Amino acid sequence: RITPEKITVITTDTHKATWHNFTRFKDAEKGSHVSGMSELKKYFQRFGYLSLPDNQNDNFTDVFDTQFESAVTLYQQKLGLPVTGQLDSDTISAIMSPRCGVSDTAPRIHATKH
Amino acid sequence: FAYFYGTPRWGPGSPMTLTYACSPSNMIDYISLLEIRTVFQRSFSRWASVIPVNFTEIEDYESANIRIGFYRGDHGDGEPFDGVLGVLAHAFAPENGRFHLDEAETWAIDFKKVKSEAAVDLESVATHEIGHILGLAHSSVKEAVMYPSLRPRSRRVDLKLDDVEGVQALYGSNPNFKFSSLLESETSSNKG
Repeated sequence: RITPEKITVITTDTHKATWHNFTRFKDAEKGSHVSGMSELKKYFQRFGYLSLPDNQNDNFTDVFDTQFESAVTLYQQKLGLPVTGQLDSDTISAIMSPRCGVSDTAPRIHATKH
Repeated sequence: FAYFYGTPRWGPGSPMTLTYACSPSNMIDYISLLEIRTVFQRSFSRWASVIPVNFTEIEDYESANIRIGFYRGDHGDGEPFDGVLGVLAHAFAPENGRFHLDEAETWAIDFKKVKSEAAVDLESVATHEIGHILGLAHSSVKEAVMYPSLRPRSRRVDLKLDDVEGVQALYGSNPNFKFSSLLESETSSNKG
């Protein structure tokens, strides 16, 4: 009788992983309105790519606007990704990847590029 | 490589010794303290091998230059952690010395023993955060230790040229350091 090989069960908690739901913004077009995009903008603000809007009482909109496109472009440059200005799969994959909490261009603890 | 604003660094002196200590009350318990301290010691020694800075572990947490602890969610420094994956850890620019790891992660020192898909390599994150403590900010070189992101179940502990050039520009070179050894390891890892 062949004893079955010991099956190693890998627990998958990735549905609980922070940022895992950012996949829904993949390939969002510039000018489009995608519900929850303000959360993605908060991610970009946290890591130093986007400053808070001064007019709409400190809230981000859900619109993929020009300012957000610039933030995406800067992010791609900083992370060594293909620079497209779009939320392509490379970019979304990098965004969802676990990372260090230190900002890439933090206002609080600034970084100067050499 | 990049630096924090104003290019802060520790002390004027060279060579220099920085002390570090693990928090007496904020550690994880599923990895033994001995194993954790061994991992941190290896991580510090990688940086010490390239710059004239020694790192010494001490017991007195409060008086240590570098203070290491594991915390969950909001832990009082204005930079709350966020649960499984997401932000893994953070550290502060010189001469602050705080080094915090997210207690909600599944930390691992040997992926053969940890099966979770969300397991994170403690040594890779420690080596990265020590770079911040010394004054390095994030690099855009994907293979560099100072690159900001790290995939679960992956490991990145060996300093690359970008890391070494950045930290040596701040502190000078360890007299025993040989660039050839670094180039050899980079060439072999590129071939690998």
